[in-house]
Amino acid sequence: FMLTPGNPKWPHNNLTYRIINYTPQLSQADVEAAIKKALQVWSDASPLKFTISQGKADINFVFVQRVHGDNSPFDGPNGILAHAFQPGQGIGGDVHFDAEETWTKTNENYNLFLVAAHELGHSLGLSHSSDPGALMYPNYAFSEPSTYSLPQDDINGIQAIYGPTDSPVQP
Amino acid sequence: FPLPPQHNEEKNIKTVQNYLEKFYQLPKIRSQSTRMHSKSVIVEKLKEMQQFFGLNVTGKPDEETLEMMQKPRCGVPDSSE
Repeated sequence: FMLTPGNPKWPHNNLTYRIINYTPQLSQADVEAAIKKALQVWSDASPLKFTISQGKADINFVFVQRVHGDNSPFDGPNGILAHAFQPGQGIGGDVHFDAEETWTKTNENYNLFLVAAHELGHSLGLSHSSDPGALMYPNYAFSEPSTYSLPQDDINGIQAIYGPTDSPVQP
Repeated sequence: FPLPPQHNEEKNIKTVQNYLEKFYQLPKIRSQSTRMHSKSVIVEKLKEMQQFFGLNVTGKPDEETLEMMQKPRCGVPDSSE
């Protein structure tokens, strides 16, 4: 695993999130379920807790396309699927999905849960891993969401930043 | 119809340039003369990319490198600014 240069991290373990908009390709409930599951992947492996917020939130999820005001335009279908910002104020922690991708809850390209889980790694302070089996590997690869468990490389990464989970059951 | 080879080559150069600019902080190459000066930088950046992905470290945009560059991926750079 690799940490984001400068080792940015959230100063508190109780983080808030907000889903700003949705993709028309999935129901709102499916988007919410995918993001909740993506958050859970990281909260199960660390002392972090995530709470939904209707107002200002640490992590905002948004579907946008092409030029969208952050100097990192999306490129339409395929290519770049999403990006996220390292922990910090304002845009920090935010996750942007390319609205022109096909988003799914199945094994068809591209599964929203898997992309959201990867991007959240950046939101929490992880950089890309060179381990092809890691969630933080930069290229998209499908894994079955219903049986998904965070790879050890990513567990090591998140615990290097925030320490082990408070739960007596370690991942 | 298959494209003439020089078109493929030009397309590959563009692919490599765009990829390295986006993900490996390759400075923007604006002219032919800058491109000549930047050749060694491109080779170094290509080697960095190939090493990261566990490819053969040749510094050349071979088939497996180009294939890797065309895979769908996260937009966050692999190396920091």
